[in-house]
This record gives sequence, structure tokens and C-alpha cells, in this order.
Amino acid sequence: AFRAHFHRTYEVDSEEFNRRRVYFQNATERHAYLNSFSTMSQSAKYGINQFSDLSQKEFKDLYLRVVPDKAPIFSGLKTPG
Amino acid sequence: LPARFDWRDKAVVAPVQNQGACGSCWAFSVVGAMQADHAIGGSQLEQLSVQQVLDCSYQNAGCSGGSPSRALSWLNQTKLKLVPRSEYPYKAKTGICHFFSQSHEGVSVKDFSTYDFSGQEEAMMGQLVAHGPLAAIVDAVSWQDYLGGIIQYHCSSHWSNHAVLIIGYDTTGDIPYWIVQNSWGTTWGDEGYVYIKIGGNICGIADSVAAVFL
Repeated sequence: AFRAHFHRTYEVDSEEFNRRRVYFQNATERHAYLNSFSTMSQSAKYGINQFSDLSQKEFKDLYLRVVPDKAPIFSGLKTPG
Repeated sequence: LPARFDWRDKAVVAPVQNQGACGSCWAFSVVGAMQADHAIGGSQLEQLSVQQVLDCSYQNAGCSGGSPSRALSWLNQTKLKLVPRSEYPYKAKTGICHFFSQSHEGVSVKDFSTYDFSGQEEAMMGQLVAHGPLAAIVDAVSWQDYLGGIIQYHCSSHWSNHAVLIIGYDTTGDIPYWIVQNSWGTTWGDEGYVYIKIGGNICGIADSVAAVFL
């Protein structure tokens, strides 16, 4: 169902399928942990999405590519004088 | 400050984009702030070229990563005009910088500010209302699994790795939150948006926040 929903082309029982299935299983374990903190109805929910068959390293390498810069601390709006 | 403020209500926020398999979030956040500010100034909302920033901002590394403040610094120094997205479409890969003549229509930066608002998120709300959507950097490691709702946990400050556009806030409910536009398409999160609790610098949302002036 995941492959159909997110248009994945890897074949069942291929090397990639087996690898991605492990990442998917790891993701479901993460979701249980992350959701255990969500006690209020407005709290964040975690679950299956388009990134669920990526390893955490793959996700970081692809999508988390910002080079952080340190910014000066905000010290209030400047006013004349 | 109003209890709730959302720049989408003023029709100055462009639809959620999808950066694809390219580390271009830094360019999407900067261009998102610029095109919103341009519309706030009275122009028709027009999507500007992310690919132009990606290809031409040599201090950054295109799809391999970059920094919103470095991109803004470059835009401010060069006064380069960003052309409409239709003239320089997004390709999700770094390419050769296309040059346009000075007479070509486009939008340039007049100035920008970048501040650390940690511990001062109410002042950050003021910046958002006064100056338009803000480009910010966040820790988005746990966002791999995010589906919706307000993030309160599992997000560190001071370990930023992703850039986003803050377009509003809501303090009317039990948990006050920032309304944040991401660039991972509309199938991610809540139609492409993520909500982060205000206060405590959750996800490092206040670590480095840029406002653009056009």
C-alpha cells in the first residue's frame, strides 16, 4: 500500500525493497516513541508519510542541508536617539 | 499584537512548493520571504525564481546546501533582481547561473536583518506582523515522521539543519504556535505546513530569523 500510495517503483523481494522495508519498520518504531509524548489533542502526530522508507541518514543527507549561521541577539527595535 | 495573525489572510503567501531531492530549502525560505514582501508592498503576488538563487549564489552550494543569511547577504550586496519563476523555472538540481540585463524586470533586496530571538519570541511575533513572513532555520530531524499538530517535543534548539518560512502565529488556543510553511510539498505535514509551539525556542525556530526589506 505504501509503495502504491507514494509511487515507489522498487520490486517486491528486490535488494532495495528489503532494505527499504527495514527502514519502514524502523520508522514505525520511531512513530510509537514520538507519539507517546502527544498527550493533548493538538499535539503533533507522527506516522507514515513519503519519507518513511528512507533511513534517517538518507533523510538528513537529502533534505537537511542548511549551513547554520550564528545571528546577533535581538536587542530591541532601534529608535532615534 | 493580535492574538492570531496569518499572512495567508492577506493573500501574500505563495502556495507550498516541493524542493524535491535537492537541498534547496535555504533558497525557498529566502525567495518565499521576498515574494511575500513584494506583494505586501502592493504588487501582485508573483512567484520568483528559486533556481536563480540556487544557481547564482556562489557562497552557497546549490542543492548541496546553503544558508538563508548568506543568500540574503549576497542578494543585498549584488542587488541582483530575481526574475519570475516562469522565466527561470525550478529544476531541483544546481545549474549554470543565467544572467539577465539590468533593465530586465525583477525584484531586488533593499536590506535585511537577521536576529537570534531566543527568549524573545513575542518580539519575533512583532517582527512578523511588521515586516512580513520570516525566513528561519530549524532542527527538522523529527520532521521526517511529522503528520500534523503542534510540535512541542523531540526538537532541539541550536542544531539547525533546515530552512523554512514563518507566515503566522496563533495564541488563541491552549498551546500558542507558529504557522510555518515548509518546502516538501503539500503531501507532507498539514498540507505542507507545520506548527511549532511558541516559547522555549522549540526546534530552534528563534535561533536565526531573517526579515527582508524590499
